[in-house]
Amino acid sequence: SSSTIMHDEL
Amino acid sequence: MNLFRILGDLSHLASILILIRTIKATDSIDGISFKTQALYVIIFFTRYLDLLTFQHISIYNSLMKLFFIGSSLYIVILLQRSKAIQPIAYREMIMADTFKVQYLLGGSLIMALLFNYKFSFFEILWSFSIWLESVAILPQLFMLSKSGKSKSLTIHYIFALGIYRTLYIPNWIWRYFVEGKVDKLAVISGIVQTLIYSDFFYIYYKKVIKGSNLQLP
Repeated sequence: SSSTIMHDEL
Repeated sequence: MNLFRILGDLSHLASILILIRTIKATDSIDGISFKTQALYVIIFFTRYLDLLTFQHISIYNSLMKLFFIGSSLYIVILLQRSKAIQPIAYREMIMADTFKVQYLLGGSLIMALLFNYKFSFFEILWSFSIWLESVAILPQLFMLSKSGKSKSLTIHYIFALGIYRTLYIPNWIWRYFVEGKVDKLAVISGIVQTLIYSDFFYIYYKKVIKGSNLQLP
């Protein structure tokens, strides 16, 4: 869903 | 992905492999903080909950997340297993591991509630894991400072972890200039964490270069 922010770092 | 980020991730990976390999090869848990390792399990489980949403960023990203979750759990199991195999060493480890982690957990929760990108379950847990990671090494450093002796295992482990944290800073600088991207929470907590490690690095430098005894303030 769009409610989640994408964290692309580990 | 830039070079700093990849090298940072690889040194993070290396730190974990160093820890597992040494525990298995030497059959020793001497000098390891169980609390720090248990905190890492909490950190990876709370941060990588997004694996459940199936919003994959990349195969690399997902595989690394699975590795960090699996390996942190494996280390805790290895340490726990030594309770039966080496009861005296296990008891010594627990006795020396006196840092009050409830303050780290409570403090990280407060920081996560105050500072997050969104007041949602996933985002608060993500922020919690970021703050907790910034201080998770403290029980280990505290243990090292109390024993006053340097164990090559823990030194190599902390050193590789410190390199990982340090490399993330040029990674963020790179991303800011090249991608125009800033993850404020990651940067601030990352700087806190790097300062904690730099204290260790300073002591390590003094010990290695000047041959003095390892003692953390």
